[in-house]
Order: sequence, then C-alpha cells, then structure tokens
Amino acid sequence: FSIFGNNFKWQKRSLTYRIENYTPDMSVAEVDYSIDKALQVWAKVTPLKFQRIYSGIADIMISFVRWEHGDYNSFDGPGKTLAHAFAPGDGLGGDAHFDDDEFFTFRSNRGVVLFIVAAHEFGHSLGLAHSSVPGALMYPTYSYRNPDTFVLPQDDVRGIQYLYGSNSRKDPSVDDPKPPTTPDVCDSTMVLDAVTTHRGEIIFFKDSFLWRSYPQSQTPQQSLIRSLWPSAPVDIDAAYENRQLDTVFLFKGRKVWAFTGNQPVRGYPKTLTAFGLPKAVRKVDAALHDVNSGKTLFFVGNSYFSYDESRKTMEQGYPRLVNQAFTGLTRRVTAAFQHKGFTYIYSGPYMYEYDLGTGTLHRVLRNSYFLRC
Amino acid sequence: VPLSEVSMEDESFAKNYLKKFFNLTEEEGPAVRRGISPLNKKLAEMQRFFGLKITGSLDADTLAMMKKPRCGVPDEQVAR
Repeated sequence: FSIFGNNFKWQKRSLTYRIENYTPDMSVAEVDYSIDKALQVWAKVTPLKFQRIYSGIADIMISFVRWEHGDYNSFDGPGKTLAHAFAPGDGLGGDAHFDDDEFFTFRSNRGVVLFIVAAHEFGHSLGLAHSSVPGALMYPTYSYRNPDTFVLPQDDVRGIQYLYGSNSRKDPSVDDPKPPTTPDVCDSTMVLDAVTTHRGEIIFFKDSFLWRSYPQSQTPQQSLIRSLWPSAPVDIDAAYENRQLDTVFLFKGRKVWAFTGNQPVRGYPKTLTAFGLPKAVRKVDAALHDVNSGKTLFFVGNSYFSYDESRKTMEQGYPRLVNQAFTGLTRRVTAAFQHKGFTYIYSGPYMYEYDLGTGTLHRVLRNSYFLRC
Repeated sequence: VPLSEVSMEDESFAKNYLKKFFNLTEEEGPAVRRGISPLNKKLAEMQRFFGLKITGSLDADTLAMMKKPRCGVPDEQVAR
C-alpha cells in the first residue's frame, strides 16, 4: 500500500459525505446504497464513521460529472479514466468525482460496478494512494468484483489501519471473513491450481491470480487472471495449451473456457463431455497436453483419461491408475505441463519431472522450481 | 515492440498516460541525447509499478495495461 503522506489524513474520526447529484445509469436507491456500502468497507476496519448530509459542505462531496468540471482534472469520455478523488483536506480535499460518461451498474459487469469504483476512490478520500499489489482494492486499474462477496483485501486493511488504527468498536465475538491476500509465489508450501504454457510463456494459476514467466524475464509477472482474461473463472482446476489451435483451455467444475492470446474463443465455455469425459466426472484435477502424441491427459483423483485431440474422442482402456503410469506418484495430481520435452506433474508442494514416453521419473523438485524464487 | 515501430497515435497516448500518471515532464535539451530518455525511464517505472516485464520500451503488454479502465489519481505522488 502507499499513502499520500502523513499529514494527508483526517484528524477527526466522524466524517460527513453528501451526494450532490446522480447518474442516470442507476436508480437513486441503488446509488445511495452503493455509496454507503463503499464507505462502510473502510468504516468496518477503522474507528472512522460516516454521516450523510443533504445540504452544505461535507468532508466528502460526491458528484457525477463529465469532461472539464472545475478542478483542472478533466475526464475523458467513455473508458480510460473512470473517476478520481482528492486526498483529505479542506475544499476539494476528500471529494470524489465519477465520470458520468461511464456506464455504472449496481452489480453487473456489463458496465463498471459503482460500489467497486467508489470504494477505491474513498480510499483516496481517506488518504491512501495507489498500491502496486495486484488484487488490492487500491490497485489503479479496474477489474470486476462481485459486490455481494467483496471483502477488503489485506493490503488495503494494512494501509488504512496504518493511517487510522483498527476498529475499536468491532465486536470480537463476531468473526469477519479473513481479508484475501495476494499469494506469495515463492511460498514453498503453496499448492498451485494449474500450470500451462502459452506462446512460449509458462503461466501459473493460484486463486484469482496468475504469474507469467517468459524465458527472458527475471521474475514472473503477477496479475489478476481477469486482467488478462476478463471472462475467465478464478480458482480454476486445470489448464492446458493446444499449440496446433494456439489455444489455452481453462477448467473449472464441469465447464471449460478457451482463449487465444487474450481473446475468448467463440462457443465457450463448453462442458467436460465436449472433451470426451464421462458425465460422471464433475471436475478434473489437472490437464496435460502431450505435444508428441497429440493426446491430452485428464487427471481425476487417482486415475487419468487420455483424450485424442485429432479424433476428438476418449481413448479406449481409460481411465487408468496414475501410479501405474507414473512411478513415484502416489498423491493427487494438482497441475501438469510440458516444457522442453519433459513432463512436469505437480502433486502437493512437489513437482515430478518425467520422460512421458517411458514414464521414467528423472527428478523431484519443489513447486517453485520454475518461478525463479 | 520497440517504440519506433509503435504508431504515432499509440506513442502520443503513452506519453500523455505517463505525463498524467507518472509525472513525465517534457523532454528538452541535451539530456535526451545522453543515456536513457525520460520517456523510457518513465516507461520502466510504470512497468515496475504494474509488475510488467521491465523493458523501458512500449511493448504490447505495457500498452494493453495503459488502455485498461482505471482511476484518474496519479500513481506517482504528484498530488502531494
């Protein structure tokens, strides 16, 4: 997290806000609710309280404006800049302006969710600057989050409590949901959700995050899955790349999404049965596309299926037991991919390096082997 | 994709982005001829902030990040 500066914070704990006008995109009740909910995000974890006033000057004046609107910080039409706010202080200090050339929504991702944008801007109104932690609410770029399940991430909690302390009013007997954290890719105990290659990169998935490792890069580039693929699921089960199709497939539950580059492939998501898997299979643990044979292995529990991509059928004689084909593999497979002719199978915090043709186990490595920790 | 192969439009968009969010100031005088240009320096700063591959040049990922919808507050404490 970062702050504007130690003297850019409110000295009082009870702040006022006023909604000066409304966007035509949402009902008055929806705007009122979204703004109040966005302020409560911060009130919940600090001693701060917010009281709405309907006339006069409030600490936080909230308005929907377009282009030049009197603060020498013009908006720019649809897209690009969505809103801005000012650090605590007199006059414009604390005020939040929303670009009414955007299409604001109550909770759908057909536009931008006002609650999410407002919660971010009110972070500025209270003294937080932008965070460089992907996944933090104060990260500069917008990404859709479900307002009904939103929990202020840990980085933002740390930032606002650095300025104002924690919420002394909070009832210790009430268990709040734990703030989501941005996973540490070098945590050797971390179990990855999935790994795949794509256009020469290796992409690692965990929760709502991915890390892209380039052959030339020093450290893998972390970002939200949805900043690369907005329509993709999070917390996925498996992923693989079909190089002939130049396509990455992401699996979650019974559904499969497909992307080429950062574009979704038309006709997806499909169901697991479209990949030859029996209806009884409700999810796959990992997927591995074997470049040599053109077959894709789907790992489910302690067995695996083999899908013939060219004939688009499941091979006869499957499922088979994993430990019959892969020596030393006794636990559930969590991810798999191929790299420079070797097959890497993740199981728990370990990664097993195999020659898929012979099933020979070469090495047992840590999960973070490719993550340059 | 090195800067020289980027369209003029993208280059101008990138410059305005860096002026607005990373306090890029106009490039003048000999400083430009010596060492890394302010533009490339600011590009590297922006790439580091967003966890992008630090190339100092306007590559596709960097341009894609610049075009994402975002907050209008600068990422570098110009406001102070």
